[in-house]
Amino acid sequence: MTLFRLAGDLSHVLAILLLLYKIWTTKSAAGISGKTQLMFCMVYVTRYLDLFTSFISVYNSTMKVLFISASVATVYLIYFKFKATYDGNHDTFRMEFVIVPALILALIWNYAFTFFEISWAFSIFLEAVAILPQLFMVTKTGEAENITSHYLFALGSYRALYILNWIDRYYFEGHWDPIAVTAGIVQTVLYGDFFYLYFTRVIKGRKLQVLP
Amino acid sequence: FSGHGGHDEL
Repeated sequence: MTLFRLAGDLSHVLAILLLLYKIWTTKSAAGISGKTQLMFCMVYVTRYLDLFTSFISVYNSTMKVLFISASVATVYLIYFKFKATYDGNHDTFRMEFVIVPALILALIWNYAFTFFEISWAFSIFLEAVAILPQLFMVTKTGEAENITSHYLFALGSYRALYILNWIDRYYFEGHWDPIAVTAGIVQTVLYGDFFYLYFTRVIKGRKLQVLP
Repeated sequence: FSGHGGHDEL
């Protein structure tokens, strides 16, 4: 466990808790893409199928349970409890356009042609693009609430920190995970435009607005 | 990570 990976996981936990906090306290899912949260649910379920079969550590298992349960809770809040506040008209990204390619790629590129490894690869590829509906929604609505932009910053930072972790592990342990690294780079690059807006606007106390 | 020993990262 490198420091970067721990920082990345904590940033990930922060993002998940920030989102739950925002929806719960404002009793509203306004500005949140339900499709992105649905895909995150798929990401965790397909990645952590080994939750009951392979025990890595208490930390590892705890985080898996946290990620799965928090993402299910988030989807429940958006599509059920605060359904009336879900802004479906602006959440129009076609999920099949990312789910199908991720599945096809997982069938081609995986570490073993087994259900578990194909499911794991699918999860890694899907996570890389799962944020797209949310980023599209921000551009469509033209702005994001401050806490939503902090959520996105924490979420984007998590995999960016993982990249540092992978560099660290390659340098010290001499091996790397090509599938995770490739997808992790794509995932972080997709936040590029958002990071720019975040640092030039939100940090200065202004609202995150996507300039028309 | 290793295809067989499972993936040790989240």
